[in-house]
Amino acid sequence: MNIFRLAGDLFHLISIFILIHKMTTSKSCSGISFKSQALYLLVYVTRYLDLFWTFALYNSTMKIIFIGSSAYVLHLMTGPFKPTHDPNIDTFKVRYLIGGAAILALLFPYKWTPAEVLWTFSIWLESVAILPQLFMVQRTGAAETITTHYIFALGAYRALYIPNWIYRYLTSTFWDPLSIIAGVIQTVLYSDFFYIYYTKVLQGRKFELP
Amino acid sequence: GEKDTPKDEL
Repeated sequence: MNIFRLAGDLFHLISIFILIHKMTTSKSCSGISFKSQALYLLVYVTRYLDLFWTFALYNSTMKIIFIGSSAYVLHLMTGPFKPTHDPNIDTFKVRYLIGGAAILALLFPYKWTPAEVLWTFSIWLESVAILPQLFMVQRTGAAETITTHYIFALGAYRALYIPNWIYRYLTSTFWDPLSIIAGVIQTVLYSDFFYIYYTKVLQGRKFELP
Repeated sequence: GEKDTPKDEL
């Protein structure tokens, strides 16, 4: 474990806290993409199957938190706060994201075992899972400030994994090319959001697309 | 570097 990965996981927890806090205090899930939230549950369920055969206090705790919280968010969006969910602006075609990740998982896993193929699927799916959310913000042209903090923290989590991978490569020749390639793509997909977030939200202005 | 990943990352 290193400081970069610890900070990344912390940002991941923070993003989940911000999201649930926003939904429970405003009693609304407006501006949140249900499709992205559903993709995240799929990412965690397909990646953390090893909960059943490996145990590490830190990793297992986090995996349970991520699976549990993403299921809880979906419950909130389909249950109490369903009236505030507008599916007409959540229109990204996730079948292409799932299909693309599945093809890459079948073509280039580290090993052709069910666990490895599902893990690879999860890595590729996570790299694009934010697209429905970013697409929704693009379509509405703006986002609540709290929602932009959520997206920022979520983007920062995987962005911090990049120095973690560099650190691990330099100190222990640990090398996971699939995670690195997908992690870089994931972070690049946030780049225009990061730019607007930095130039607008951090200057105290509302998040509005030009 | 080692390609086999021990899956010790989240």
